[in-house]
Amino acid sequence: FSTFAREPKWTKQVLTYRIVNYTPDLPPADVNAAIKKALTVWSSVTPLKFIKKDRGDADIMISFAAGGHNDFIPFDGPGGSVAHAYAPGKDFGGDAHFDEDEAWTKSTEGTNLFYVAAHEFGHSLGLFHSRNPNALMYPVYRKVDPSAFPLHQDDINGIQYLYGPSSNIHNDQRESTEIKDPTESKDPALPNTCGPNLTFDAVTTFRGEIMFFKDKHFWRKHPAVRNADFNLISSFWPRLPSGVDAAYEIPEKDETVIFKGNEFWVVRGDAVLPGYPQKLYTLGFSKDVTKIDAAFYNVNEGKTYYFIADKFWSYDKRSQTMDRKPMLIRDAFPGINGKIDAVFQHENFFYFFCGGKLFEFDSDKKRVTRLLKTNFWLPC
Amino acid sequence: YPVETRQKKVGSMQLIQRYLENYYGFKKDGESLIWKSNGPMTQKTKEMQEFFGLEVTGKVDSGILDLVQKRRCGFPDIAG
Repeated sequence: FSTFAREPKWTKQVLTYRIVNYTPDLPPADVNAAIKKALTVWSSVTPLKFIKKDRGDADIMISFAAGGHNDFIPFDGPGGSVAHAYAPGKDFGGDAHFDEDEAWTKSTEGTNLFYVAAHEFGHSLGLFHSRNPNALMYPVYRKVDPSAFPLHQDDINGIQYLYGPSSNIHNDQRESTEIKDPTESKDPALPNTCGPNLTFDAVTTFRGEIMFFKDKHFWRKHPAVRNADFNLISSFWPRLPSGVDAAYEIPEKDETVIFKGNEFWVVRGDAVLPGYPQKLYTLGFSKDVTKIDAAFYNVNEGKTYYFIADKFWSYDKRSQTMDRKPMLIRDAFPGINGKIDAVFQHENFFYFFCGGKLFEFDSDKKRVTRLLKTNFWLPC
Repeated sequence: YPVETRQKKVGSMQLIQRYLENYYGFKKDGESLIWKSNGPMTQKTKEMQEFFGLEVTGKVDSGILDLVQKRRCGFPDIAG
């Protein structure tokens, strides 16, 4: 492996990326999935984490363009140069450009987007070309099995030379092939992703993905991608506590509110906004409300719902008013009874986690449409 | 018939020259190039052969012709 001159690399572990425009060759969901998978290749063997942004600046700006595209390396039509990316740094540092004149695919036909993206993101993270013909960072494109793990040991040596190994067992695909001695681990046993009795502390949408919080960790899942990442909460937000109670996202503000006990934090990406935590009563609750069980923001109504025991309050952002009195959950959401562990909205459905059950509630028909397992959203 | 072979050869040479310019920092100095045994193009061809683990001759051969026609990353192999 080799690095760029003076070894430029990112000094932070959580990086943002944004897909500025999309190739018409593939559905946007497939482009999202290929890019996420390509980044996961590198996060699985380093402490790095990647957060997707839908607007504004990001560390790694990803775009498709043909011919000249405002930098010094114009593309050359079909074939030849298929993509390029810049070393870590400000402005266009880390950015990856893909030649729109290629036929981008997710198969072995044409030019496989996942494979090329994984190579270019190696540059975005600070790796230069490798002379090893079996390495991902070898400059010549070759047909590979897109479903195989593309990193060669040469690539792993290179990226870990810059950033060190992964700190997370689940995320380190190579390490996961090692059989570890369970008595060795100091942490409590990790939750069994596919256990029948899996419950969650909180669930929320987060920049196009879904986050499932449990004790010190959370699963991150893109609805269109089969795999789920498993991370420590502290690796994203060092100041947040473990064992949170509730969480909801307000997409139009790019803010996610996270609750524990009688306090709540607001985060934007990997940053906790200044001035938090604040107390629950600042939201309009009476002082005797010391904890909430679950919450979600209905993007269609502009209303936030807060669930406590068998009742809920709602806050209407248009009238900026909170319900004076709570309502019974079963009156507004027929079929949903008792305490709620977590809830989130996906399209026109609300997903209520109650103990070992997951209820899918159709917000238009106002009724439960399916009874699911709590691990329905995870790759089990 | 020889004319056609000559045209194809010139085409290949231009492709190789552009490849060396794009990825090996070759700078054209205006004089006729390829047959100067120790000219800049020969040097750059050697660098390319060395990078790809080919036999280092400085001469354009089928290995080089094959490589320059493959899809690849647009970033140079030799830092400018």
